[in-house]
Amino acid sequence: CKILKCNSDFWRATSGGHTEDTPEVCSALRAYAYCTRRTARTCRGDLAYHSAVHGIEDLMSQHNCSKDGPTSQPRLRTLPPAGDSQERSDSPEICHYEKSFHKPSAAPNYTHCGLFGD
Amino acid sequence: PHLRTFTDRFQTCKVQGAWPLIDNNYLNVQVTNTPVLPGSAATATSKLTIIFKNFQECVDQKVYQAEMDELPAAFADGSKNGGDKHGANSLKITEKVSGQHVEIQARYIGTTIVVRQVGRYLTFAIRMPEEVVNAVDDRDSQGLYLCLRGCPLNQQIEFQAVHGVPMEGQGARKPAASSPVPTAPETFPYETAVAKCKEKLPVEDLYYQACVFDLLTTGDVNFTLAAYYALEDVKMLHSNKDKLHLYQRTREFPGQAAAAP
Repeated sequence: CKILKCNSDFWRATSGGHTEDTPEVCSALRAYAYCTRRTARTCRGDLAYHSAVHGIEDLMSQHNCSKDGPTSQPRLRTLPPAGDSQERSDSPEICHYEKSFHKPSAAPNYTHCGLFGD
Repeated sequence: PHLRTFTDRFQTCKVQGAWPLIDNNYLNVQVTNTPVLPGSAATATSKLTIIFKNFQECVDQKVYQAEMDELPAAFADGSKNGGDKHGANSLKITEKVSGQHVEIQARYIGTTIVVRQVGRYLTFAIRMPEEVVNAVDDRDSQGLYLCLRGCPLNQQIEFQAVHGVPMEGQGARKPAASSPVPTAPETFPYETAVAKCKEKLPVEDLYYQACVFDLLTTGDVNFTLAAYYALEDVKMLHSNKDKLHLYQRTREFPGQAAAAP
């Protein structure tokens, strides 16, 4: 369940201060809604997820946002390192496990399995 | 084949026929094992199928299949990446040695797979984040896959008892009087098997012992390389460098172990 990442992306997108005007807020809210939809399956029953979904609905009706429209990107997106630009520039972050791993403070714990011989 | 599980259990198993190694929300791996000699309980992997399941905007479903003497450097549909999706390059096949060594990077799930053909048989090695290993919807079905649970007890071969394969620090011992597995024709005297394995595997760990067992069981010197490359894959893929060499075998069925007080 990656609802925390969705939350932090939204706060980062709206923490710049100049996002008071509606178009900015609406695009950030649409991006937030899109993010929660992507993680819906793994967040079934997760309280943070359901409260985020309801919160988004409230804010969108408050700001009269339409469901369709541009979505804003998180403001502080790190640039991909040099090298295989084809892969990095168009590969969404979700397709890079270590980048999208939701516990940025801890590296993933890797395990190994092997089969050989007779 | 010899199996090292995700929880570092080392077992030698019969598991003849098709058996699942991995089965979770993202990946399915199945092997087919065949007897190395007619009537032998010792089997080796003759076929391997890996299914990378459809994943959001990263990859379409992709199937990789390898058989004896056929180690392709592409998925079954001929492609080498994850298809037409936005993040297709987060799945990639690389040919290391033509017909012998292939590496598959599934970056979207932080996973690396190595498939080799050594002699006539296949070897498999994988590195996968624990979170992905355990990502299953239906926990009950998870019980059957070997990389997580190990082999069922009735499929395990205690190879020291069968061939008197030396344990760590022991000299070569004569075979046990009764041997449930028919032994290979005497093409490999003990001393030769031990010497051959020690050349490639100087540390007398379970990989070395597996090597001796394989030579005594098949008489096929290629199995020296199978054990050697398996350990090389551990060095490349295992994140805990203190656990490269294993010395203790596991006998009980992990499920039982878990139930033990």
